[in-house]
Amino acid sequence: MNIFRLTGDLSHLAAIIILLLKIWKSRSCAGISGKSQILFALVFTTRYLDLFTSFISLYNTCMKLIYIGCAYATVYLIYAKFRATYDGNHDSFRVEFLVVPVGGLSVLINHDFSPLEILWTFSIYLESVAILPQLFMISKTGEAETITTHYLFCLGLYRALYLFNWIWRFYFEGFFDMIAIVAGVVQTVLYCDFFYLYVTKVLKGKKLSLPA
Amino acid sequence: LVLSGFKDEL
Repeated sequence: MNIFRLTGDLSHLAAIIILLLKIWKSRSCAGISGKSQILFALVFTTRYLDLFTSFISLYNTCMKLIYIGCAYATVYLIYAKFRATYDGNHDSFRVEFLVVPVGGLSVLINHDFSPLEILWTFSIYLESVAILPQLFMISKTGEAETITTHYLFCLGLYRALYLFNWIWRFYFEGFFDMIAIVAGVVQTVLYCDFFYLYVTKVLKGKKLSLPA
Repeated sequence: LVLSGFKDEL
């Protein structure tokens, strides 16, 4: 555990809680892609199956349970409790275009051809692109609520911090995981355009809206 | 043997 890893995890946790609170307090999931949230729930489910097979630490187990629990709570709020406010017409990204190639890739490129290992790889690949339906939705409507941009910023910051964590681990522990690193770089790059808008607009007190 | 080196991560 190093400072980048810890702040990365906390940033991830902050993102998840910001989104839950935003939906809960406003009683609305307007502007939120339910498809991205389903993908994240799928990511956590397929990655944390090792909860049943190995114990790493209390911290590790607790965080995994919190992430999974929050992910399903978010999906429940969007598709059940506040379904009436869900903007399905704008959430039109075709997720099969992500899940099918990612599934194929995880079968082809993995560390070991075993069910748990393939599912872990699937979750890593899927996480790297799971935000695309949300970004697509924002580009379609041309705007995002400020609280939604805070959520996205924390989520992007988390993976960027993990990159520093991996550099740290390479230097001080001498090992790296190519699958996690390549997927993590892809994931972080997808946020770059958003980071730019966040810094130049949202942090200056303006609403995030895209030019028509 | 930990096949995926970063299995202790979230």
